[in-house]
Order: sequence, then structure tokens, then C-alpha cells
Amino acid sequence: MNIFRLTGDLSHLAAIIILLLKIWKTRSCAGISGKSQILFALVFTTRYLDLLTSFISFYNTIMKLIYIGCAYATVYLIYMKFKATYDGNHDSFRLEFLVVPVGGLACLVNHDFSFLEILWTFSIYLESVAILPQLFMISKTGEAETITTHYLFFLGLYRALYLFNWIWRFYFEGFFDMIAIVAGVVQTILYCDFFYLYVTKVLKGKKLSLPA
Amino acid sequence: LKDEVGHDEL
Repeated sequence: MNIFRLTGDLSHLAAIIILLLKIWKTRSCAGISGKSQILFALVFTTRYLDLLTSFISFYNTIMKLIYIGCAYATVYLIYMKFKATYDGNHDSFRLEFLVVPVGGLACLVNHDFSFLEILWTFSIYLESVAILPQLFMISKTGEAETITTHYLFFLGLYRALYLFNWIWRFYFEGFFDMIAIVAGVVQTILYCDFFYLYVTKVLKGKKLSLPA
Repeated sequence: LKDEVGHDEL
């Protein structure tokens, strides 16, 4: 554990909680891509199956349970409880365009051709692109609520902090995981355009809106 | 390169 890893995890947790609270407090999931949230639930489910096979630490187990629980709670709020507010027409990204290629890649490029390892690899690749339906939705509507941009900021910050974590671990522990690093770099790059808009607009008190 | 007991990162 190092400071980048810890702040990365906390940033990830902050993003998840911000989204849940936003939906709960406003009683609405307008502007939120349910498809991205389904992908994140799938990511956590396929990655954390090792909860059943190996114990790493109390911290590790608790965080995994919180992430999975929150992911399913978010999907429940969007598709069940506040379904009437879900903006399905603008959430038109085709999930199979992500899930199928990512599944194929996970079978081809992995550390070990075993069931759990392939699911872990699938989850790593899928996470790197899971935000695309949300970004696609924002580009379609041309705007995002400020609270939604805070969610995206913390979600992007989490993976950026993990990059520093991996640099740290390489130098001080000799540890590196090429699959996680490459996917993490891709994931972080996807947020760069958003980070730019967040700093130049949202942090200056303006709403995030894209030019027509 | 892979942890023997699974992946410690989240």
C-alpha cells in the first residue's frame, strides 16, 4: 500500500458515492448512462470473484464488497426505482461493441488461461472502456450536470493515481502488471478531454456544455 | 509477475 494507491481507491470510492447520492437526493438519474453503470457492475463482478477463493486483506475484502454493493445499488436505482427519470433515448451506445471485443481480447492476451484469470483480465479491459457510454451520452446531449462532472472527475482521477501507484511499485517493489498498466493508461487517456473541460469550465463555476 | 494468491489491487 502506498499513498497513490490509497488516494486512488478513496477517489474511486468518492466517485461511486457521489453518483449514488446524486441519484438518491435528486430522485433522478437524468444524464446518467445506465449502460456505463451496468458495465461497471459487470467489471466488479468478474474481477472480485476471487473473494470466494483467496483472502488478501481485511481492507481488500471490505472495499471489494462496498464497490460491488454500490455498483448494483446504482443499477437498481437507474433501472428500477427511478426508471421514469432514466434518459434511455440518449443512452444509445451499443454494449456489444465493447463487451464482445473485450471478451475476445481477454481470451487472447492474459497472464494465465484459467477461468478466474480470464474473467479478471476481461474486467480490466472492460473497465478501461466502460465509461464510453457515459461520455457518448454527454456528447449527444451536449451538456452534463455539475455533480455528474464531479463524479467523472473522481473516476478519472482514480485511474490516474493508480498509474503513479504502478510507477511507485515498480521502483520500490519491482512489481508490475503489464495488462493492468496498459489498460490503465488507455482508461486515463479517455478522460483527458474531459479533464480539460472540467478544469477550464466546471472549476471556474460554469456548467459543462459542449459547443454545438 | 502475477501474485500467487490473486490480485491485491482493486
